[in-house]
Amino acid sequence: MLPAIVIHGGAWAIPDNLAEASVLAVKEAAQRGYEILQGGGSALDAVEAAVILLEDNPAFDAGTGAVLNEDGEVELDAMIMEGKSLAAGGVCCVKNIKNPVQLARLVMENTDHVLLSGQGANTFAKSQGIEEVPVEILVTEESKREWETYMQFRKTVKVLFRERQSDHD
Amino acid sequence: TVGAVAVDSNGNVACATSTGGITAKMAGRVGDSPLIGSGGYCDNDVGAVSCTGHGESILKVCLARHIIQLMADGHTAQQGVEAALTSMSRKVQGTGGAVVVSNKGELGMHFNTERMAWAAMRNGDLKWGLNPGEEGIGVL
Repeated sequence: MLPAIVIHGGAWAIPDNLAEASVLAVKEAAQRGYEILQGGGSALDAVEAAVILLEDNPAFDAGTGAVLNEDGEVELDAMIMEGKSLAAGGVCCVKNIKNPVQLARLVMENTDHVLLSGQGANTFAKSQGIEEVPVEILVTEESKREWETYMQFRKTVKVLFRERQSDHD
Repeated sequence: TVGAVAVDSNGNVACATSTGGITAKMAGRVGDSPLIGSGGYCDNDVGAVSCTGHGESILKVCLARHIIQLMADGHTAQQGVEAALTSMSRKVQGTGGAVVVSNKGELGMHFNTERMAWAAMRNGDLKWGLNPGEEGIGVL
């Protein structure tokens, strides 16, 4: 069986200033995951490693590069699943976690549950030895500027964003 | 949003999806990304899917599970992802994209947004794209 991996970096109206970085990052993630597969690693390890690489890249809003909600806070969501036993894990509205996909895998492997949310997810993270990081680590200056613009011109910007398909996750 | 799907040399498939949401979203709002069947799904009998796009639209149609079902019913990976996104657009006017790998290593990717950065590796070959219809081939 020939291993294979496919990566995406989000479907939306990617602006030109993020285009090159986005493509380079998904290429690197594909290569990273493929190296794991080529070395005999599992599909689960490959997708986790690839997504961690993308979470650590501020060109994307997952992990580092996260956007801010209306309260000016970061809320991150992630899931992971494997196809042999349909085991799955997810976290939502988790705060100040650098790699939510890693936490999702711990939910899958170390609990009887599929999805943990909010403070419960953060408490579970702590129990698993995953430290919270300062919000400044996750949020870029670009994310702050975008949030400030949105909050200042909320109604107008909302219409413009919808037209630009930027109201996507 | 970012995501990945893979099949390993033992024929096991997996998927993962991660997101920071939408700027100035309502506190507590959750989109498709962490939810099994919407933001991602996989089954060794069929393949693996990771989705991206307008979360509420993807949630309404359980996009990842829909793609897997279409593949189980005989669609190829590429046919499945295209048909499911067309269906989502028609039913809820939602846009997005998805990447797919079948349990046989067949690849699929499609989007009905302006752009989606994607890359794939199989048999040592790297493919990538950003704009509709674009496919680059080569090394990193």
